[in-house]
Amino acid sequence: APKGLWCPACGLAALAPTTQRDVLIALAKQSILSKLRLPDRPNITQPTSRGALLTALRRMEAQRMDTAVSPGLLTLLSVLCTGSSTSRSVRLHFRFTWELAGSADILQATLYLFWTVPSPGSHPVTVRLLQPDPEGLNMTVASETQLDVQRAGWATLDVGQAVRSLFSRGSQRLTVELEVAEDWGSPLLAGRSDSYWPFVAAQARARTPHRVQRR
Amino acid sequence: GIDCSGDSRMCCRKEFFVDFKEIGWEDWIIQPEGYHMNYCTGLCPLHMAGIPGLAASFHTAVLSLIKANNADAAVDSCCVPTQRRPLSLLYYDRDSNIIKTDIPDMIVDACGCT
Repeated sequence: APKGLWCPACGLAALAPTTQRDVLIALAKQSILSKLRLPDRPNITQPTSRGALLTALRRMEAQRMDTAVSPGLLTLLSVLCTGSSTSRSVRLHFRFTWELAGSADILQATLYLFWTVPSPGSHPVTVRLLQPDPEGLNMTVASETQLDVQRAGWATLDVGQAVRSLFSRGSQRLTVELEVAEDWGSPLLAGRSDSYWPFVAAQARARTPHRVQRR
Repeated sequence: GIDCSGDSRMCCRKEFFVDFKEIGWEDWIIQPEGYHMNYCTGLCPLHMAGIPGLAASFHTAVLSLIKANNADAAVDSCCVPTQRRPLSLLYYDRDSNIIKTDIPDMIVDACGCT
């Protein structure tokens, strides 16, 4: 309502400017959180390094993944969260958001890896996607792919099926195992700079909540 | 649409920017730096009525409120958004995943009288 008058719709007197500002900020917070279906603002315990984030966004742009052009579509980035390795194999763990599992359908998911090669020529690598067995005690192989790495650089692998099966089983963690034929150390450059960290980019469509029409 | 300026009491778009850093949200919202939560305010006298608006049903609801509160109010049109656009967000969720999405109709670009 203009200054000094009352609102013709609700009958309340106009608010003092500072009160009005507080009300508007509270409304802005509530509006964003409700549209993102978040009960509260997330507390970030493991922020991704800016280098890894910028690289991931740049790679996605290069792949023309401008998914956020129509309502309900979103892109999710899960950057490598932990990993372990032996002389001939590396295990990468990616964690996915819990809310997404129940409220969105995964349209596609791509694993991005930055290969490094010890010498010119082809280097066979076996990529296994692992998932916990029903008891959650052991890992079983969900899929296995044989690759021939010819040169250093970014490579992509379709992991859409594995991520969909992960969500359908209510799990949050995707484990990728890379096994190399000869003893060339880690096939990834990740350890040397966070700009080369592996990440998974998934496109998902938020499920619209079931609407009941009152007649 | 008209942007509010000076003491005009006519229907206009009021700019309002929420700076995420000011409200302590800059750690989980990566981009953008804030939210333009513009809103529509001001009166719609008869000669301005009829400019197409977005929420006719909203208009009906508000009108019935006005009549309930003040039967002799000479208002029969409301100042509502006529153009809106999405808010594009890049943010962390609770599991430190990074999500990029567009929330439709979050930013008011123009206002008009229904």
